[in-house]
Amino acid sequence: MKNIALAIHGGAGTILRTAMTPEKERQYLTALEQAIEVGHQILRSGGTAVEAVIKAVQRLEDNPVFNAGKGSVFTHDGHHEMDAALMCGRTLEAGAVAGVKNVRNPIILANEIRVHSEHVLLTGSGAEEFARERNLPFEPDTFFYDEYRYQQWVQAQATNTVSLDHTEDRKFG
Amino acid sequence: TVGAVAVDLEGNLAAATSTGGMTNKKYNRIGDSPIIGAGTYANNETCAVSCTGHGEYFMRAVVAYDVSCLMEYKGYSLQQACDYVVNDKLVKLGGEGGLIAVDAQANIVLSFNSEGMYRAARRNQEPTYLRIYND
Repeated sequence: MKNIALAIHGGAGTILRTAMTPEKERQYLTALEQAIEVGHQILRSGGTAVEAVIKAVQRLEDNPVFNAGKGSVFTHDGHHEMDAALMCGRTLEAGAVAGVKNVRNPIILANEIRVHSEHVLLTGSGAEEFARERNLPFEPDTFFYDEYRYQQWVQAQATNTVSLDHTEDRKFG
Repeated sequence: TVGAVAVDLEGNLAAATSTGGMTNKKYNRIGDSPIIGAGTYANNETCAVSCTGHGEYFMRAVVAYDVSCLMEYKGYSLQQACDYVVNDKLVKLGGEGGLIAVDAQANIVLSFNSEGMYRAARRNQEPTYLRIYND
């Protein structure tokens, strides 16, 4: 039997170690464990690597503790713009999407672009139009609202900085 | 940013990355995540890679494809390729972040030069590896 393997990440912009509480740590580790189990189960049952990475990322997108999908950070104008990409190592087919709003799972859209279009990367309103044509779910702005992300945005606006994921002491002004 | 890389029973690889970008970003800024070869790349002959970090540096360094190229053209192992790109090349550029990668032999590398990276991995029936910081 061949080997199977799955790895996931939830971003390198972690909460500072000094600010991490046991409760928060458990929350992050549980979320990671659930996502890896979803993908690994697919691999164990003979599913493809493409299916496994899509489902694992979808699970992470649905968890607001990570900066993707539902947990996406606020842009300068108070919206959420999301990007995603997917590549198959066997066929070298790739699909990607950038700057989309209100699409529930951008990774699903990236895969739809890979499978159902002759393009690799679609952006903005055009990508959203393609998502509607493929009947992908959209969510209202309230779905993407998170109080922690909102406070990050308020602080960033006050200091006119741009910050990476959770990291609160390293900003790019 | 979130991401996943995998190798299946057929030895096929895949990589996926998704992100909400940077807080308070303007001008429709796009990072490395949706750029094939920069933040996301997969090739059965080499590896599958998903990146996370300060995207502008990852784009300049073409990080994901660079890992693959080091394996293909210089014969580096997955570990050697990731270590060089993340801890040498990226550091010299000033880029902070990391990546996850897997090859067709199910070798896994979780490499980062930041204080931490939310990460997990599982190979075959081995226990799940879960970490946040550089412990």
